[in-house]
Amino acid sequence: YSYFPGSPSWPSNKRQLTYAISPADRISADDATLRSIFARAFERWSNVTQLTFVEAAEYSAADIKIGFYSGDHGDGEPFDGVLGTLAHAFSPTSGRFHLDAAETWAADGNLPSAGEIDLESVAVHEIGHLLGLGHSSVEEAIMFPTISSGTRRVELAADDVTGIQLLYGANPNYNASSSSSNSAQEEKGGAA
Amino acid sequence: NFLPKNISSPPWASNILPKNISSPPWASFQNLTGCHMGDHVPGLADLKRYLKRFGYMNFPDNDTNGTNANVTDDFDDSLEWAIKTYQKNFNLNPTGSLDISTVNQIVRPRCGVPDIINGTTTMNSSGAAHANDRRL
Repeated sequence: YSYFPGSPSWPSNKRQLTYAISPADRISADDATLRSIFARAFERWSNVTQLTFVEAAEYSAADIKIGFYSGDHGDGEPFDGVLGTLAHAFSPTSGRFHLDAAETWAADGNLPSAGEIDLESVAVHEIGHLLGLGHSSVEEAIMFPTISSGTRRVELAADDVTGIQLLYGANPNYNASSSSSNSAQEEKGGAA
Repeated sequence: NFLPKNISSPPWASNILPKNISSPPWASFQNLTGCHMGDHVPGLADLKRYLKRFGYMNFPDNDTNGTNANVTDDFDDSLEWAIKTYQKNFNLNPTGSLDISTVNQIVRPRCGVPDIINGTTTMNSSGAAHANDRRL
């Protein structure tokens, strides 16, 4: 695991963070399924830390703002179309979480087919950035920078858990020995 | 969907694939496989821009003429150093050349957040230790 320079994190008096998906910058996917994918992604981090996440009633008031954008979307980091860069998120306490709308996102809750990018996998990774983690060299870690299309990697690895717990403390209910986080692996979806 | 993953679109693919998947942004880097120090190959300048984007190289975007003399297609010292750093971060053999495993890693879809920020990488400081433990 690694941290951003200066190890920024959310302040200690803010352990419940709100999030919302931009109503304007979305992909065509079932709303309930999309919301459940992000809820699951946030839950993976709350399971191991003292942080909790709730969906905000109003997008503008959310701590974490999620949106799907194409090309130049105003933050100096334009997206590049299909594949290439998939998403990016900013360090605490910015809360900006941007996904490339041009990708073929697997956003139906099923395993991705060849050529599809698993939305939940990318969401879990980017939430790590939003909370303060940088990239990891551990290939099994969520915070490893690359992911192949048609694969799914959503389980936090021990490396991710150690890194985030040093920032926010451990969830008292978290039991490392009963967690699958020590054996996180990439699942392959549809055959290439 | 008929293309194996991690394989760039072959030249003929643009005729039969939908336009939006015929040329992933970094597919052309496959053409650089085998390049090493001292080579001059068209496309290396684009690779330098890729490596700059993710924190492995540092040069100004443009000089006063709108061009950048540092961004050439020459496989120079700075590119070799950048590739070695990239290889260490991704647990690859740090050869400094564009071997096939390095190129295959470079062309994979990825997060847009740089691996090295403000010249500081901690990516391989803890991770590499774990990786080495695994290998042992």
